[in-house]
Amino acid sequence: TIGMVAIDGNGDVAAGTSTNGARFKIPGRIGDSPIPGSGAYADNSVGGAAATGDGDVMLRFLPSFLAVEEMRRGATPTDAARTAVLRIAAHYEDFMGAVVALKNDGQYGAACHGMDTFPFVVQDNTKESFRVETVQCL
Amino acid sequence: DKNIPIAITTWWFYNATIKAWDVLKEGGTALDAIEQGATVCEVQQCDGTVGYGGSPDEDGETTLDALIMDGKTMNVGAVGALRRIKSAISVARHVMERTKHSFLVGELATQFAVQMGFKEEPLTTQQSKQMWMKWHNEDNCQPNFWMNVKPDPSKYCGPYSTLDNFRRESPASNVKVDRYNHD
Repeated sequence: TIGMVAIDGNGDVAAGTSTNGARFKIPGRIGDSPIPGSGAYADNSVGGAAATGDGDVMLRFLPSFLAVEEMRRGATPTDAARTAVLRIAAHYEDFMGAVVALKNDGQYGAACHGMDTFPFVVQDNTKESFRVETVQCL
Repeated sequence: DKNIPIAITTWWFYNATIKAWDVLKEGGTALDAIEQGATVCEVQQCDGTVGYGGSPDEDGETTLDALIMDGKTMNVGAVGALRRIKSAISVARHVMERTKHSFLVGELATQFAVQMGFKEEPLTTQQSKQMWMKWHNEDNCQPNFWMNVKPDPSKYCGPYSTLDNFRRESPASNVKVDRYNHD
C-alpha cells in the first residue's frame, strides 16, 4: 500500500491510499486501505493521516481517524501516530503496521510496530529534494 | 509560519512523493497531488504492493483498493476489490466527484469505471501468475487466511466447508506481513 497526505498552498488537506492488498487473500477481502478513517483521513481544521500494515487488524481501530483526533486534542503528529499504533498493539501485540500524521501547519510525524524501523518520504519547502526519514518502531 | 505545501508518503515510495510535490509546487491542489502521486505507484507497482500484477488472491487474481479524501469538504471516494482496472485511485476520485456515494466495490465498481471511460484489462502478469502457481502447486496453498474449516487449511488447499465443532478463539496468524506483503 501507498498512503499519502498532502497540503497545498491554500492550506487544503487531502489523503489517500492505493493497494493490491494482502497476498493470497480470500477473494473479495479488503483491508484497511480503502476504509475512510482507517487507511487515511483528512480534515482541514486539523490535518491528515495515513496507515499501512496488517489491514485485517488495523481496520478495526480506525488508526488514521484516531491520529487526526489526537492532533485535534493538541497532540503532536508523532504522539498522535504513537497513540494510534499503541491502541492496536494493546490488543494485538504482534501486529505489524505504521501511521504517518501531518498537521495542517506542516508538522509531521510517524510511528510503527512489528518492524525494526519504518521509512516514510517527505517533501516540502525546507529542502531542495525529497528525504526519506525513518522512525524506530515501538 | 506554516510549512506548506508539503507531501508525505508511507514506505520508500519517493517517486510518488516527487510527483505529488511537483503538483503542489505548480500550484495544484492537494487532491491532485494525492491522485497523481498514488498513480505513480500504481504504474510502477511499488514493491509489488500497489497496482496491477501484485498480491494475487487465492484464485490468482489481482484486485485493487483505493481511497481519496478531501479534508476541505470531508468528501470521500473509495473502491474495494476493483477488478480489471489499473487506475484505482482515479476511479476512487470519480466515485467522489461523479457520484453522491462514497464507496463502490467489486465487479460493479468495474462497471462504474468502464462507464466513466476507464480501460478494462487484466491485472495479472507473468510474475503474479508464477507467484500464485508456486503458492498453489508447490506450497500447498500455505499460508492462507482460513480457520475452522475442513479439510485442515494449515495443510491442504480448498475448497473448504465449515467445521461443526471448533473453539472460538482469536487466531494466531501464520501469514507474514512485511515490506512486500501489506495493506
